[in-house]
Amino acid sequence: GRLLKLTIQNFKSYKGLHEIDFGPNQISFLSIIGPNGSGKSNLMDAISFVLGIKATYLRSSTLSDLIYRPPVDSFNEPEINANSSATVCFYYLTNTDQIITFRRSVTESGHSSYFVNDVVKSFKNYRDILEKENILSKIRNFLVFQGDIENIASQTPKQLTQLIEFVS
Amino acid sequence: GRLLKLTIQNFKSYKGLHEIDFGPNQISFLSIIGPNGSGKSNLMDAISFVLGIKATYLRSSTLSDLIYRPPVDSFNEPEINANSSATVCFYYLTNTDQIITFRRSVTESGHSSYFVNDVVKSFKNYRDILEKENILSKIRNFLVFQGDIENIASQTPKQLTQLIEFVS
Amino acid sequence: RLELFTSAFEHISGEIDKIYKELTRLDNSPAIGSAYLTLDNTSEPYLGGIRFHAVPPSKQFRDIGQLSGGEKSVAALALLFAIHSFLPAPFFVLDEVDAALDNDNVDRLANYIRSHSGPDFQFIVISLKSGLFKRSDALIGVYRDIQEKSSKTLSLDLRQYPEASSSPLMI
Amino acid sequence: RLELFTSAFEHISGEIDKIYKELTRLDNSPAIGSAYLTLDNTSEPYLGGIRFHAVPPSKQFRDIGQLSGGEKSVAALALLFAIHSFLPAPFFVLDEVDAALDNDNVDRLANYIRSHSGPDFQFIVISLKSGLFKRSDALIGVYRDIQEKSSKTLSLDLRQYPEASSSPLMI
Ligand SMILES: Nc1ncnc2c1ncn2[C@@H]1O[C@H](COP(=O)(O)OP(=O)(O)OP(=O)(O)O)[C@@H](O)[C@H]1O
Ligand SMILES: Nc1ncnc2c1ncn2[C@@H]1O[C@H](COP(=O)(O)OP(=O)(O)OP(=O)(O)O)[C@@H](O)[C@H]1O
Ligand SMILES: [Mg+2]
Ligand SMILES: [Mg+2]
Repeated sequence: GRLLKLTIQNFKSYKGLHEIDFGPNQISFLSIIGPNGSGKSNLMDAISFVLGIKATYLRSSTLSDLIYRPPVDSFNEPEINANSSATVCFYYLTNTDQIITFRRSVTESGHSSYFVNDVVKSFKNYRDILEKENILSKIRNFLVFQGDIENIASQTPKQLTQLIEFVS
Repeated sequence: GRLLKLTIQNFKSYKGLHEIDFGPNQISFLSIIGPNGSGKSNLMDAISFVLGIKATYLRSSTLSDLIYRPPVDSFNEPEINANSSATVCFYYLTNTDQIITFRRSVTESGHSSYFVNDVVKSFKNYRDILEKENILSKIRNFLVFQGDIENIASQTPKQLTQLIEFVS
Repeated sequence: RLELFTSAFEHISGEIDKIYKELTRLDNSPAIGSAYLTLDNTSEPYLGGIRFHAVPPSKQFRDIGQLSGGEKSVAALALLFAIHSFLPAPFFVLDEVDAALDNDNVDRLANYIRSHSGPDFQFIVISLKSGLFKRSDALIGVYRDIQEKSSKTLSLDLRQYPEASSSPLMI
Repeated sequence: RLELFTSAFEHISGEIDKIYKELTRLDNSPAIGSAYLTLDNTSEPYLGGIRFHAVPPSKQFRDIGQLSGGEKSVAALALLFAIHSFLPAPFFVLDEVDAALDNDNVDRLANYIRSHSGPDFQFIVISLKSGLFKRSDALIGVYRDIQEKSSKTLSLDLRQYPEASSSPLMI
């Protein structure tokens, strides 16, 4: 299968609705570029978020930190959060040419909801459907977050065994 | 003051004697370049070692790991250590145009010895002389090891207080 | 359980050496790298640890902790790609994995991605180094719209510029 | 004790904003960054914590943990240079501190080093990015001598090549 499109709404530094197209079939090597602080890692966080990854792996302490916060003029003012939720939707093409949409949104209170083809699902169910496509958000063996690459080589023998056990 | 010259003998990947000249007075911005694994960070480790920094900050578990180890052909062979010690010497020019040589060597057993102008000193004494030149190897505020830069910004408030207290 | 574990281990251990050699192949020298996994407990491997060894070309065996920053990144990538070969996720997202790599290693990584990506294996790579991103099929440019106080994205299909050097980005 | 601490804190806190502004100055925009330190316990500061805040240009106040990788590196460099201004060590050794920086930030760092280094403040910088090392006075090239199985070094004085572009390294 392959990743077709991503839509992001009020997620981290992305205010309002944004659509990112991953291009036709022949595009298999895609680079994300841009200056420091522009929002590249936030894009990876959006992809990870919609796959069910926890907030702590997304450089945030709570899920509500993921919601776009409008800038405030001084650091004393309490942030009035104009948006009460953040949503990411992921369009996926299976090997049998079927399109599945995975959607996750989070509210100000930190409550997540998961949808597959617009039908609400439990987190467990959602993850099982992803696992059928070999997308294992439990072990994240296909996601390398910024700064993590060197830690992967220095894992302890115990950690490596766990990883191989998981994969098998 | 300024750093004039460094001599390295059997330290990490530097076999035998090597001399690195930091150039005349007008050279104040010096870059160390070279491919991955060539020995750039080992050079910084040599500078840190001669300033009295512990082995754990030099990516090594024991001081004897710092001694050049000749390659072995298979990983079963015990490493016969041709060199029984590693030495680094640091030529420093003070503000009053005096040259001081700081030297540190370590033996296979992990025993360090310290010399200032070829006179043996205790570690404490050695460090005190360095501190007169504002070289504080206790807080290492002038050394940034590979990969450490981002951790410096994310220190806890307590750590920052300790740092400022030390400096004052 | 033993069977599953052993088949995964055998496969990954077999692949890792091939992949590591591809990621460390030197153009002008016969020296080659090698990488392998060893088991602490061979009878019940899932109870013991697994050790990962990577030896760069013309270097000798050393504990993985003694490799340089760049050498470690290359070893880690080989491990990830080897695990992927056993259980292929449809895509990879890599965020500045090239930060510690010198230009030769960046080239070799770009070559590896170019030759292994395909309709069923997408690479999404965040990078600051033109040596890597100029080799991709398409770019997503991210910028900050100061008026809107929001991140924005643009897309550019690089396939229309046959030679990277002629692309509008001057990369 | 209080006096010593306060004088160090006041000095460093005063400098950090100036240095951060210099490291984040944008060529084509009036927006400026700002950085400051705040005390948790103002009466006996050495008993409380110190918080470091850095706000990139045209961005708003956020916890330092929410900055991007590159933004954090720049903030950390500002803090280091501010501490140095209070207690000047004769030299700095920086090992690939530019790894997460984009080309503009690399330029600004090179400018900062160029204008602050001098006979009493030597910068020794390890870098893989030509944008940084081509600006230095001299280079130490490190290579691995395969026959000898040892690292070796070469020196090159860049001052003899007025324009970086004409130097033999083609950097
Ligand atoms: N909830 C939020 N609302 C608005 N902005 C946010 C939110 N969370 C994070 N940000 C902003 O996003 C920016 C960081 O973006 P990101 O980490 O994606 O940058 P980047 O492009 O990866 O940069 P680098 O190249 O330095 O790694 C920060 O400046 C941060 O303040
Ligand atoms: N005691 C030792 N004897 C011989 N070689 C050693 C010793 N300790 C470390 N090495 C070797 O030194 C090499 C690492 O060098 P170093 O970390 O300086 O590289 P580097 O130039 O900084 O590379 P990078 O650009 O990837 O950071 C390793 O390959 C390691 O095996
Ligand atoms: Mg980033
Ligand atoms: Mg290094």
